[in-house]
Amino acid sequence: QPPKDAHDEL
Amino acid sequence: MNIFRLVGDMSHLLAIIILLMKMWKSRSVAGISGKSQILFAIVFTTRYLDLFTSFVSIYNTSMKVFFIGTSYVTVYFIYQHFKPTYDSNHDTFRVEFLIVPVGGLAFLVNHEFSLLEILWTFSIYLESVAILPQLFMVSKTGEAESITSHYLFALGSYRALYLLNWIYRYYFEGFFDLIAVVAGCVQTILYCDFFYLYITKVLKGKKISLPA
Repeated sequence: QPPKDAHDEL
Repeated sequence: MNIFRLVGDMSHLLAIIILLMKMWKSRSVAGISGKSQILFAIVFTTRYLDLFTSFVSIYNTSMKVFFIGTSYVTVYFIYQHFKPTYDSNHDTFRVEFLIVPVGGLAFLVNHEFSLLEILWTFSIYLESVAILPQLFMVSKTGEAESITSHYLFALGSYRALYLLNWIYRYYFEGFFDLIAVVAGCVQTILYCDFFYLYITKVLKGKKISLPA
C-alpha cells in the first residue's frame, strides 16, 4: 500500500 | 510542504530554465545529452499520469504541467529545432541498459501492484539514473560549458534537497517512502564527482573536465 498521502511530491 | 522541498523544487525549476535559456540564447544544444532529456520526459510522463485524477494543490498541478511541457520542448529542441548542433557522436550511452533493469525492478519492488503505482515506481527508479547519459557525454567530450555545469549543479541539488525533505517529513510528519529515499540517494551519489568538480573548479572560474 503506498505510504500515507501517497505521492503528494513532485 | 517544507523549505527543503520548496527550495528543491525551485532548484529543479531553475535547472530546466537554465537549460532552455542556454539552448534558446546560444541557438545550440552542443554538449547536451538528448538521451538524458528523453529519459527525463519519460520520467515526468510516467510519474504525473495522476495529473487529472488526483488533485493535490494548484502548485503541484502547475509544476507537473510545467515539468512535462518543458521536458518535451527540450527534446524537441535537441532532435528537431536545433538538430544540426546536436552532438550525437558523443551521446552514445546505451539507455536500454537503464530502461530494462529499471522496468524489471519497478515490476518486482513497489508499494502496490497496480499500473499507476508500478509506473510511478518506474519513474522514481529511472530518474535516479537518467543523468548517466549526460555525465557519460561530459566525460567523453572531456569538458562541459559552464552553463551546462550550472544546469547539472541545480539538477543534482534538487534531489539532494529532497533527501533533507524526507528526513524532515520522517521526524515531523512520520512520512517515509523507502523507494523514493533509496532512489534519491542513488541519484544524489551519482552527482558527487560532479559536485566536487563544480565546487573546486567552476566556482573558481575554471572549466570542468571529467574524468577529473
